[in-house]
Amino acid sequence: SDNEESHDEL
Amino acid sequence: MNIFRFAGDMTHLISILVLLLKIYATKSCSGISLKTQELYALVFLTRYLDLFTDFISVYNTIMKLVFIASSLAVVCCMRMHRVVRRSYDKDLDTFRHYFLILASFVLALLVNEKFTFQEIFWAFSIYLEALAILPQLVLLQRSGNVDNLTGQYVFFLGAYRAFYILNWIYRYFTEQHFSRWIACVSGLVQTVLYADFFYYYFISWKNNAKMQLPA
Repeated sequence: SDNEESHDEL
Repeated sequence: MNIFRFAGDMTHLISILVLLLKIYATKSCSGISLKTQELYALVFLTRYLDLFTDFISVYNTIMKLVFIASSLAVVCCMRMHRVVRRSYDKDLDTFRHYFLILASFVLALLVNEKFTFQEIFWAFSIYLEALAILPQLVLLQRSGNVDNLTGQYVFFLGAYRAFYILNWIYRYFTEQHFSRWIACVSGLVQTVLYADFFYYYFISWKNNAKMQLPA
């Protein structure tokens, strides 16, 4: 899976 | 942000408010597992390590602070408050939750999005959150009867992750590069763990009876 830069979900 | 995620966050917030209401209104934490509360405090502390480094939105930052503060407040209150702590079911809340912490950490070392300090702790918090409810469910099973506020607390806590699953489905179909397998699979496991509780909660609600879990 491509890396999300930052986790935008709580 | 989509309606499913917002509904999920609000349901999560409601569950925490119901828990705080139960403890402050009744000055009792009977039926509440301190171990589950400690696990949740750990989940939020390890998941929001990026609190001061990655700014997503005001909403995101405020909610992170609320979740960290409220989970720590519950743990401190259950441990310190001289009236509340007397009602803690110490001899029923005996789940060995250290195994859950160890298992989640080992899994996070093996399965993560990137082998960095922050990503390993993020994956750890995701796995731990899926398992954190176990001491609470075991405690309710042992104590047999579930008082209304505790039942509502667990119900909202389970419902919030169910909303998140709808959020992930929605994002999968509306965003090209959306792949949160770690959160999706873990969130699915988490919601399934509540399934039997939901079943008995619904039965008691339908019969308008007090919720009884089979001993």
